[in-house]
Amino acid sequence: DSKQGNILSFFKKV
Amino acid sequence: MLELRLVQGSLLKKVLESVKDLVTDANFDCSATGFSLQAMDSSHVALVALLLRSEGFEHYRCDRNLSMGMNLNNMSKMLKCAGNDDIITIKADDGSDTVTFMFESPTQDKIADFEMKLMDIDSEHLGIPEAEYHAIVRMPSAEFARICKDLSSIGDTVVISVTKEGVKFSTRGDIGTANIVCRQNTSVDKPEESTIIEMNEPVSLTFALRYMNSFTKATPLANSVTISLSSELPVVVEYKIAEMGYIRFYLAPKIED
Repeated sequence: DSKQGNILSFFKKV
Repeated sequence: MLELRLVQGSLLKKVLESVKDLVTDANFDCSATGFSLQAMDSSHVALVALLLRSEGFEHYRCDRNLSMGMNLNNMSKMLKCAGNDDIITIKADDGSDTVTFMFESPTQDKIADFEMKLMDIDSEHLGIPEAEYHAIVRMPSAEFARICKDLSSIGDTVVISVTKEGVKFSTRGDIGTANIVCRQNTSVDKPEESTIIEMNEPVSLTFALRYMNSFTKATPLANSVTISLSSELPVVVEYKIAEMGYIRFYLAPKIED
């Protein structure tokens, strides 16, 4: 099974 | 004071059609560089980054950096009132809570202005680092759209794998499985019809087809699409906007539990 990744775990807020 | 005159107004219409189902509200940022937008979908799975460079506008006046919060569905409603051949001018005064879209017919015999209310949006701006990708695939945008549409009738996710054999799009669902392999093809006369695969190392990632299908709404903007894959990063699906900039969609992969 797979779960959906999240953009915020790759790109940080600036 | 902001005044941006875009002779090819249809580009802005197409941009809105390609993002309005992914993002509800977004800030459009205007600076000396250009007219840009960065926004995530409500579940933070996808991010869209748009740039229309100032040089691409016939007239570009932006006295100071301005961020305009817009409801994209409402903006789309207004831009749908512009003809495909119309020149579109975006106007806003400093401190105003409205933006005006002016539509001029090519023969100047019809001029319309639509004023839209702006909104305050708390948006998070994300830093997108320059990255080396394991593989970059350039292919006809219509071909990519067709593949995403076809696979979504079979399954919910697509596995995109790049090897030296080519790029493979696979899905599985209750009724069965599907695999579509596209090989490098540079022999065609028109460069926009070629498929070019640059691979530094093999890569295989799984994505939700619902998002991929949403990205393909940008197909009318460009003949080619570029898909950049890395096992450590969201995929980038990029449509170049002729002589003006780009629209890039970033999608976080599915991760094995």
